[in-house]
Amino acid sequence: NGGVPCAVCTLLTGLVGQLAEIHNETVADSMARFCSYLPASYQTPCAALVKTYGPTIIDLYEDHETADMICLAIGICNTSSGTRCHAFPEPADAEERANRALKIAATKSF
Amino acid sequence: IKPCDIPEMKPICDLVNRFGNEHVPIDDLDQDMFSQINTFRGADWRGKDCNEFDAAIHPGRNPGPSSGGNNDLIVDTNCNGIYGSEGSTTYEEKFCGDSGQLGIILLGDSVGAHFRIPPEYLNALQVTSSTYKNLDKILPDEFDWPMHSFSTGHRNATGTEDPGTVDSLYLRLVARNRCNHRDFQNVGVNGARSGDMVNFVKQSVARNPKKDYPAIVVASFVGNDVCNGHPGTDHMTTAAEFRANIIAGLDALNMTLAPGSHVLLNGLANGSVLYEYMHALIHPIGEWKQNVNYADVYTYLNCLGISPCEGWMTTNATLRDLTTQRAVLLSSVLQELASNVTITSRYSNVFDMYYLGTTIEDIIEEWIQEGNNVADLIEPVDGFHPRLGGEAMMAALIWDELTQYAPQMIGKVNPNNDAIISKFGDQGGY
Repeated sequence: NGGVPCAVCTLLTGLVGQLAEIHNETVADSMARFCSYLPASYQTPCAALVKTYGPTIIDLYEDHETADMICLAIGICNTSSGTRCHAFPEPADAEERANRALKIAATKSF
Repeated sequence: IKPCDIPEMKPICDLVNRFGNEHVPIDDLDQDMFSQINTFRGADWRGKDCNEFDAAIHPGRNPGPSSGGNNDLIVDTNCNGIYGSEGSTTYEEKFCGDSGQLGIILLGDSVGAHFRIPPEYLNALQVTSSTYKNLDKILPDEFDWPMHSFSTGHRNATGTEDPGTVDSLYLRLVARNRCNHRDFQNVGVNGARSGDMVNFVKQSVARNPKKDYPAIVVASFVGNDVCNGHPGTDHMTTAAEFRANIIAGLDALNMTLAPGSHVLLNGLANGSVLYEYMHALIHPIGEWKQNVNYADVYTYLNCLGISPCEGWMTTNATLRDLTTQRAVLLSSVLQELASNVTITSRYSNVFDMYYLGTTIEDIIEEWIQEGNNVADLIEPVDGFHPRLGGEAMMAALIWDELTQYAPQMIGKVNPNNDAIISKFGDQGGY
């Protein structure tokens, strides 16, 4: 279902979303905040990740998606075993949201 | 595009992929398997090299004439900080000559290496501009903190590290005999199981039976033979496989260690208590909204197939019981090997063996007696490994056990310790 990269994506995406709420800022700003907190040698890779996945993450957070759904939508997580894994509580319409996320994953080019 | 396909991510992905190799220092000019750089399996993991241009100079070396040395008349060839002479006698002879020097070598897993992801990394309420500043030291050490481990811990935990006092078998060996300074090696590898032992000895242990001092080897594969990311018991090591793995490792040690060495066999941990104490508590990633507990995290990791131990980190009580049963069975194999006369006599010219009876239950009991919460014994992010306090308590209890039941394994108290400190101070530190 995506293994370690999926877990890293979900935890970091969830963290960025929480930072945005705590600091009352946009997800774009919290991603920039997160990257700036890293040691210098990790800031360039972080910026590259933001450049690649950031716009989609921002869009999906604006649609109130969870970190689990976002990582599914950007294709780092998947449902290869037929099960949808989630670290955070699922919304009531999780099935519908997951289907939409998988459609995005199938069409989006990062 | 996968994250590792992004060109800027390549150095980080390459770094992580390198972790699986031979577990020896990457920065090692003279190729003696000791380094002056802390990370990348360097001086955080094994005593700091005091000469990077001469492979004959490294921690653990016997500097006497029997191994071609002059007892460190001018140069400190075993990096213990003792060299020079007083009249016609070298300080190495005077202070260490008959003291029975002994190094310590850990062969094991993430508990032996002290795996730890700082909880503030995942707790948004605690993230500040300084939270991740140590990432460039932590990642090259594979998220392990061997310098704080029960076996080879040697540096104080300060700053953003897990607070507490470091205690270790190494520190106690040095306190007993200052001549042992810097003679430690930590070959602890995340995810290692008994089948890795033989390769660890052959590829990663730096010991020459003719030129180096004897050592205490702690074989400490405490979890991964029953722990993995698979449901059920099919991927657990059987008793027969486990026995063969350990014997292969002991055979390799027989070729590697100097006579007079000792091997401690550490039983498997009983992780069944983890679920009981942790499952209902909030995980750091859920602190902000109080909405993710450890049971949720266990289920999530199991779903992804990446749980460090599905057998114990599961809501399935039957599987937890089966895992405990297998762990007890494998521990009994170690116990049998340590007391089997045929086996022990095979190695008796080089080393003797002792089965460590200290268990996680002993540690928990002691922890509670000291007025602590059991949850504070467990690493908050993984909900699985012992924290610094647990590692230190493990060292203390094992040391007490050795003092009581196997005092011959820890060597003599060196009466020259104070004189060594007076003459050589911190002996070059770490």
